[in-house]
Amino acid sequence: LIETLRLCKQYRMGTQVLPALRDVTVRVERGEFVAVMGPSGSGKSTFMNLLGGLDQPTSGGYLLDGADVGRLSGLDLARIRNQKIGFVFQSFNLLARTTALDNVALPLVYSRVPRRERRARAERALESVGLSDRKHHLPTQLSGGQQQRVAIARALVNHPLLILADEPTGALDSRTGEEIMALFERLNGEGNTIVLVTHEPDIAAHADRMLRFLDGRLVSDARVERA
Amino acid sequence: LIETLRLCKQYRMGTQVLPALRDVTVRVERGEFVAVMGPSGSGKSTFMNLLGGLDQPTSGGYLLDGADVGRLSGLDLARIRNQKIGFVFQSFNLLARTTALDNVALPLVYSRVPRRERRARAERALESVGLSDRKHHLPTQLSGGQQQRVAIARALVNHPLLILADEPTGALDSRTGEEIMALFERLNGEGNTIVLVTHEPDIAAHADRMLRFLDGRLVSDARVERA
Ligand SMILES: Nc1ncnc2c1ncn2[C@@H]1O[C@H](COP(=O)(O)OP(=O)(O)OP(=O)(O)O)[C@@H](O)[C@H]1O
Ligand SMILES: Nc1ncnc2c1ncn2[C@@H]1O[C@H](COP(=O)(O)OP(=O)(O)OP(=O)(O)O)[C@@H](O)[C@H]1O
Ligand SMILES: [Mg+2]
Ligand SMILES: [Mg+2]
Repeated sequence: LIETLRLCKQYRMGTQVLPALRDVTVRVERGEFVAVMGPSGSGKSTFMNLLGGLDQPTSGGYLLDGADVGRLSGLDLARIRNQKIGFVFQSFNLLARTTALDNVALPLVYSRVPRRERRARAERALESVGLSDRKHHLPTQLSGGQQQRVAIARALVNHPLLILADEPTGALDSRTGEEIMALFERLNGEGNTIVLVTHEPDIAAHADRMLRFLDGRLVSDARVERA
Repeated sequence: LIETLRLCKQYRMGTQVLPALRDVTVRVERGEFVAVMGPSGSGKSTFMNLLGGLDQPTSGGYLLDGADVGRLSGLDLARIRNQKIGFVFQSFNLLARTTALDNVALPLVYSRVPRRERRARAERALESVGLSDRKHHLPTQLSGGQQQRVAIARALVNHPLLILADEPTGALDSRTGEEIMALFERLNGEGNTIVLVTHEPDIAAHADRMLRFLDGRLVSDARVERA
């Protein structure tokens, strides 16, 4: 499903160049459950943003489902992102003036799903993360962990083939985190591909493969025994 | 240092009332290191916001260093907050258009510290969290964990007597998290009082006392053996 070839990302700070990602070559097959770990600043979110077509690499190649992401038009890329990929961002990226329900329904608006169906699917997604009773709340009226769960529901509402989750349990207590992981395992069991950044070993143990980053490089790629 | 008596916080949602905190009575002495745990939505951040005078209780009493916080004027309360309390917010609350250095120096601006001293102290605080080489970066140019460390540096720059840290290691990898905890232990060893929300047992193990919340109530208050 995912194939990268010597993917690099550099940020330019005035005259300085900051290499966030260096020559990352990796394949992720459909149905895999991949955990991504590494120290703060090691390139995990940068990697995720490139996988999701949310940013462009400085150099290197990237095939997503056979399509060369670098050569897709903005519209084609946006369509793939919206229909095939679910994102859970490290900082949630919820719309502040929008209710939980409408935040979750947002991907469906882009997909032109009819209003009634949008509502029903968004409600189901909120129910799957235990927030049925909070659908009309704004993000400011929710705890940190509740906001994170809204972000997770939004990532799942379009039934994406590929889920990119950047620290999806960072703001959650252990029990809620394990409930979310059970949800992700179920989705993986249904054939969805999951790439998940975490720095919690208990969370990573749910995956069947572990990528480790250090200073922008992929330093380790190992199968793991699933917990 | 902290004394609360039946502290309650209710949020009103139209005709609904949501009790975020219910009858919390607790004392925290100077020099204690207190961990606060509990499920998502159990009232931890609400409690922290009330302790820091950032929000008002619906009912109940609160003495901070002998002063009745509910009776302080806005100016007196702001002064106490700025000079005595360091905050690490769950969502960091960094100013987006401001460099790391200037974010860290902000409390010193309010304290009217001279510019040269502000800069020196902010640089030291950034050094203590391992971000000396990033002082001119904006929050958008920093990883999630790096932003969190800027927030921690800002909390410490005024040498506060009381540190209120709401999940200060949530976005950090384990090693960086333990480095931050070593820093907090050092500060506690110097007499500073620390109240820290976390859902990571390894982090909580650094404290000498544990408060547990559930559905807005303080359900457990226990001494722990420090790790
Ligand atoms: N501004 C607000 N308006 C309405 N309800 C709120 C508001 N802030 C918090 N709440 C609600 O109050 C309850 C307690 O929230 P709080 O943020 O204290 O929880 P928490 O223990 O910090 O959770 P988490 O671990 O998810 O951060 C939650 O149900 C939350 O939705
Ligand atoms: N927009 C940007 N401009 C400049 N530098 C950036 C930008 N985004 C990220 N960086 C830098 O690139 C490096 C990698 O960042 P990235 O966010 O990928 O790290 P991460 O592994 O996700 O870290 P964390 O665990 O703290 O979230 C870091 O040094 C970061 O400061
Ligand atoms: Mg990151
Ligand atoms: Mg909270």
